[in-house]
Parts: sequence; structure tokens; C-alpha cells
Amino acid sequence: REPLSASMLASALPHVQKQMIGDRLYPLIYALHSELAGKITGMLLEIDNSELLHMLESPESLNAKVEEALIMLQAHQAEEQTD
Amino acid sequence: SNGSSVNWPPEFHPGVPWKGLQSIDP
Repeated sequence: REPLSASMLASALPHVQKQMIGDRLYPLIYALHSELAGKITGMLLEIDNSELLHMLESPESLNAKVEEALIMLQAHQAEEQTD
Repeated sequence: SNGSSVNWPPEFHPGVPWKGLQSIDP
């Protein structure tokens, strides 16, 4: 499977662009947090496409963002429970 | 008790059309 490029994305509609990135991102996140992969991927897809492409190429960037998303998600869930 | 924040974040499923942002935006 060839890497996702900006030019490949440019030819797709905006919501399809997110779909294309999500399809690449999800397996990488699943390997880190299988149970929360869907939610974490959904959160990360709110980031700019250019940064998402960078994350696909850079495991360190991806890991950092996944950890950030995980903290936000846990804080959100804690808030829901105490509300 | 059925606030929309409970549905956050939108969950991505591989192979399923993504409409996460559309479901959040008005």
C-alpha cells in the first residue's frame, strides 16, 4: 500500500479525505490502544490534514498525539461520570 | 441526561464513511 500523499488527498472531497486518512491512521492507533482506537481516531481526524499526513509518516508525532487524545478522552469520561 | 457531549468523540470505523465532523457541526 503506497503512502498517502497530499496530492492523492487533493483529488478527493473533504469528508473523503478524512476517510482516507482515518483508514491509514486506525490500524496504527489500534496497535497502541485497541479498545479506544475508534474514538481516538475520531478525535485525531479533527486535526488539519497536513499534520495528519505528517503523523502517518512519524510514529513519534503519532504517539504524542495519541497520548494527548487519550488524556482528553479520560478527562471527558471522568467529567461525564461525576456530572 | 442525553446531552450530545456523551456522543463525543465521534467514533471512526474502518471502511465506514466518515461523517464525524458533520455530526458535530450544526
